Amino acid sequence: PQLADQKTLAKQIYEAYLKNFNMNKAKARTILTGKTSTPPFVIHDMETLQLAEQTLVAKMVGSAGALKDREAEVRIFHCCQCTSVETVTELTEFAKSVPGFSSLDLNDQVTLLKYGVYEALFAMLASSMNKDGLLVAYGSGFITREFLKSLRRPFSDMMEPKFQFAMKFNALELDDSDLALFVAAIICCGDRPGLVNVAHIERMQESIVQVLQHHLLANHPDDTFLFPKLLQKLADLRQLVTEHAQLVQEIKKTEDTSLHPLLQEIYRDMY
Amino acid sequence: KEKHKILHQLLQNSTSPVDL
Repeated sequence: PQLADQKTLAKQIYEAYLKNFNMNKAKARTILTGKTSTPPFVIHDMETLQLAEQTLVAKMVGSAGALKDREAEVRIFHCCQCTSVETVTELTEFAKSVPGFSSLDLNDQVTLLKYGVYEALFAMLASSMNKDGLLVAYGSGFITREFLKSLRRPFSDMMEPKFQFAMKFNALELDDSDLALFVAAIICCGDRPGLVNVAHIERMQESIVQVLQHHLLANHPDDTFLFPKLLQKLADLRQLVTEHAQLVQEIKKTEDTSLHPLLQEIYRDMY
Repeated sequence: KEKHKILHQLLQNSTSPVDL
């Protein structure tokens, strides 16, 4: 009966993942490997960026909006924020579908999201990346790693650490069923600062991590060390988020850019 | 609670538009 419970939990979490996230690894890989009828529009310089803004991301940039005359770095930073806000919204809905999450103390739910969403976001971002770039605008565009690196500092420092993480993470060859459980494990984490009902969350975490471990053994029988490798990735993600939060604070201090109120809430007093 | 107003909103509403 315990095994049956585990299978049910794995299935519920995987279904919630497929339902709530607009992009997933299977979709992203189909596009990145050229198996779609229309390949993504490649953004590799200022000219192609402008073209993409006029067509793919017109809504985000607001062609007639306040950002029209701002420099490319600021416009790209703004686009990153829009995507982040959307993903945080999706992650919130996903978390609510994880069995047990909604019955947690509301303040604890907030704490789990505050500390978990960026780790989850960067883990999932890897699905949309290859060594040369990153899918954007729901997979209709592809922005090159070189172009992102060529932006002026500090904006050029934003994505390179995520690419470096993604290349190592993608080498583990997880599929969406693995990622769904991994993202759930990131969110249901008992050692986030300020949690009230730690015991309740630790019980949830334990069952999710156990399901993840069994699922990996069944889904990747040739890689017996995949589970410990993934546990290490949890620590790497925490470090990646800490560095990202510092960079965003620096940008906020030195650049004339606004930060979305939802993201401000998440970053405020984070680490 | 005030410090995380939008996160609270997102958790309590099924979907809420989060515009810049």
